[in-house]
Amino acid sequence: MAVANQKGGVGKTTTAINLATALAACGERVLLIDLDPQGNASTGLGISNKQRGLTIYHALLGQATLAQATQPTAVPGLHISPSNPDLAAAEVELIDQPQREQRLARLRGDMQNYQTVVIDCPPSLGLLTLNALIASDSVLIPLQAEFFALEGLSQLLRTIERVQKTYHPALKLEGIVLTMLDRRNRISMQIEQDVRQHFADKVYSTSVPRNVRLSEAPSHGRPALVYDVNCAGSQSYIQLAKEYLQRQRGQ
Amino acid sequence: MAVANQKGGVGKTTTAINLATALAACGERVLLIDLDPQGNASTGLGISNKQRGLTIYHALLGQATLAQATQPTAVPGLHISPSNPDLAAAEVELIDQPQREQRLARLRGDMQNYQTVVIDCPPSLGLLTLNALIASDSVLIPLQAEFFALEGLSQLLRTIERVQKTYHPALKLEGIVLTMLDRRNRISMQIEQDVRQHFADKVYSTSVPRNVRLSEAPSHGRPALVYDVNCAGSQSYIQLAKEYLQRQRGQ
Ligand SMILES: Nc1ncnc2c1ncn2[C@@H]1O[C@H](COP(=O)(O)OP(=O)(O)OP(=O)(O)O)[C@@H](O)[C@H]1O
Ligand SMILES: Nc1ncnc2c1ncn2[C@@H]1O[C@H](COP(=O)(O)OP(=O)(O)OP(=O)(O)O)[C@@H](O)[C@H]1O
Ligand SMILES: [Mg+2]
Ligand SMILES: [Mg+2]
Repeated sequence: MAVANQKGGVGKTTTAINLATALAACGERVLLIDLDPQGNASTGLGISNKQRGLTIYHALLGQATLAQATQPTAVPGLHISPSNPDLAAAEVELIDQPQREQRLARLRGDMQNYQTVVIDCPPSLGLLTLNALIASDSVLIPLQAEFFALEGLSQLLRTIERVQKTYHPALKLEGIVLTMLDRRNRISMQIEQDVRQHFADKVYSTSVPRNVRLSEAPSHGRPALVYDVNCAGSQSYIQLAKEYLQRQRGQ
Repeated sequence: MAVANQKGGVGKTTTAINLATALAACGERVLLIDLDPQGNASTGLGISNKQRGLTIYHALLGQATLAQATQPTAVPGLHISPSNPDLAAAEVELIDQPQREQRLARLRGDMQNYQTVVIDCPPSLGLLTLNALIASDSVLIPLQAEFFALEGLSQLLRTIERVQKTYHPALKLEGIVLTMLDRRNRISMQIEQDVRQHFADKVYSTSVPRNVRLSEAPSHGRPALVYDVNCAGSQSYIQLAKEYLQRQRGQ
């Protein structure tokens, strides 16, 4: 599952880390792939720069297997393929390679040991996000209830349609998750209502409230579910994992 | 001046729009270049999709002059070169062009009529941001007082150094502006203190508080300074413009 949205700062990494952790806590064997050169998902799971010897960059360029570029995290059942700024070079280095958009999909064989693979995407619709969409069964869209974020949603949905037509017809929209929701903010509430009306059951009933503990957890190198399981943020991600599993079973 | 930070959602567009508006209100002739395919700066200044016939994309690819790709905004003294999602294609189309990173710098001649040019950058360190850094005299870094945003700062500063060494020695760091500052948030306050200690006078004394009116203004297609000049957000951008002009004069 790709966690994607070209709008910046909408909660992609926070959702990828905490949903992956909550799924692992439910007993799933989960792999988190950090496909953002910023490496925030790796940092948020306590992977230091020294521990990022082999990264998803090496696996994409065929310099290592996915298994070699994967390591366990402090969360039982959750493994990660980390990233660092070198990954930014992959976009240029893969430009003249054949099937440059299928490099991640070609690694699917190595993902069989995991029940769920979550991919954290960078804030763009470039080659890295394209690789994630083509390699995934579904795409989860974290949506901040703000005007600029809403404006970008139609562009993202058009891109997903193009990927379905040109590369990967089986790609489906997993759903839209409203993030950083502030009940006191009139505009946010209005946007939530509009989105639920327009996209109906594509929108997860679980939404994630704005919760400062979610932004504190990364500085401790731990997911919010480990840092403070009782906070509103963690509870909403546990709820989100349950709803995700229900939707999977319901299919 | 390039407004850049590869971390997403830190307030680049909000800063570019409102600082450009405040400078225009001080009597400066200002051009805002929207170099982000999301086109948020264009939307925030009320440019509809229909009005984006000629965009910065056309000027970068030499299909139009910068003057043809520029239009006035509702703010007196402020012009804009808008963008739309087509701009995302420029990164690939320019890949095998000579001096692809200098395309914007080559348009500097057409910018002479303006006293200040503000460039809103996308959340990445790719070809578009590289063009902005090489075309600019200085770079302004909006910094959200959050852990992931702080982590990306050193990577951004390294990129700026590389641009100074390889392409544009005269590029200077205009400064760091703390955005979305929440006085009630312990971590934010700690980060503000650390940044001010570490970067000293490179950090603007003006910081921008978290203020919901700033996120409401774009839905009305107007800068916050026009939508609600008395709100805390607008006042801080007016203050920021004054500090910018003082620092320019002090040089
Ligand atoms: N629900 C929330 N409440 C409060 N803070 C949050 C919440 N979700 C995320 N944050 C914080 O907001 C910032 C942006 O979130 P995050 O980095 O997860 O977004 P992103 O979409 O991955 O950003 P990018 O586009 O740069 O990859 C981070 O500092 C994060 O800690
Ligand atoms: N000081 C502030 N207080 C409250 N909301 C803000 C503030 N500054 C920006 N915002 C809102 O936060 C969101 C992110 O800001 P903005 O879009 O300007 O960031 P950006 O860095 O340009 O994002 P991107 O990386 O996607 O280009 C927007 O919805 C904006 O309206
Ligand atoms: Mg992220
Ligand atoms: Mg922006």
